[in-house]
Amino acid sequence: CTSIVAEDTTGKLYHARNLDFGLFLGWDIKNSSWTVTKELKPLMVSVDFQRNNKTVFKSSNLAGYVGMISGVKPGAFSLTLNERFSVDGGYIGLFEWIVGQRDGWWMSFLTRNVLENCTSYEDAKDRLVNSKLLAPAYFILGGMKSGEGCIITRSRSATLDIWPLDTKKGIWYLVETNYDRWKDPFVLDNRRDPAMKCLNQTMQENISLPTIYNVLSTKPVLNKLTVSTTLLEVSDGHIETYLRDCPDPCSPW
Amino acid sequence: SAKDPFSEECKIHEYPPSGPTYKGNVPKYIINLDLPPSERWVKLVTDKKAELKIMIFSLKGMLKALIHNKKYMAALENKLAWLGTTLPYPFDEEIKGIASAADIPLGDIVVFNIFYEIFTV
Repeated sequence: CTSIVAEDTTGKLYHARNLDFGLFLGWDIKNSSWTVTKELKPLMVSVDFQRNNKTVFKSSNLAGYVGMISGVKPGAFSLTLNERFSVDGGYIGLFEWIVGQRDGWWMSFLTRNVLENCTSYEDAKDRLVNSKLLAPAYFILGGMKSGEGCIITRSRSATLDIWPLDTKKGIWYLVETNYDRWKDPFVLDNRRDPAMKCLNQTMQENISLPTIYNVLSTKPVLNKLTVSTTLLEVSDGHIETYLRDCPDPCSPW
Repeated sequence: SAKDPFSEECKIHEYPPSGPTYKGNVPKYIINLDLPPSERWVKLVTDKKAELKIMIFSLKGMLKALIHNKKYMAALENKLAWLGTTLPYPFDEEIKGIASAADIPLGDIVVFNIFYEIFTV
């Protein structure tokens, strides 16, 4: 996955993501695509969660999946979840759950709970930083006001890093793929540098959801695993999701 | 430094989405949180039942390639269904409602919902 949070020169925040999934889950030779990636596309939906006929939050989701991977709480915050791979991975949390140690959160259930119940950027950040998890993760959080954006790097038990937007120091965007920011990405899977190059070329004064869509449409940020692109904007609770394809030549991940 | 063979110049006119990288919009649904959890997803899942079955059939096919023994597969499916009963409220009830509406075994819907935890290794 690739998630981006960016702030324009007026202090308005934008959030977007490419959902990449299905690596090594079957290769469809005829269509030159990953089997599960292809089969997830018709399951993508845009969902408006309502209580008393009023929107609580909106999300881009997979039919049959009750957790959240991308969502926006209008007037409060936006949130995306990126996978973080680790030896101390979710299978250990899963094992602990099976043997009865059930004090951690299932990842996408936590993001759903945050979108449903938290009422502000700070509230959401606090919950994402301090909850015990079953699996490591990157939480990409955006807010309403200037500077309200961060990437939270989590192990199962601790917060390893909080990387905030800071326009005074020239940090007007944050990009998260599936690697810790203090480490180089895997040499065969460098989506971070191409995304940063395109954001730098775009420049802060031109940043908007359409220009971020351009960045997320550039190979290898767009690749054979990309199921969809979701654009989020907090102030009016806007969410739009598009199914994607990556015709050859295209990176397999 | 070597250039990524698949990289390209930054795109600048991709929005509004069109062309070969655009596969379409996604349908919109409302989930009513005032309904009992088991009823919330019924409309959505009924509409997407066929697509959900295709995806789960693929996943099971891959799993069967690893676990040839039918007895082990049945035991695993039972275990996953049990796992579904241990999930926190309201997620457990929502998942049961989805399995029932889609007419798919509970264990299969459980495994779809815990994909994240399984794939972070």
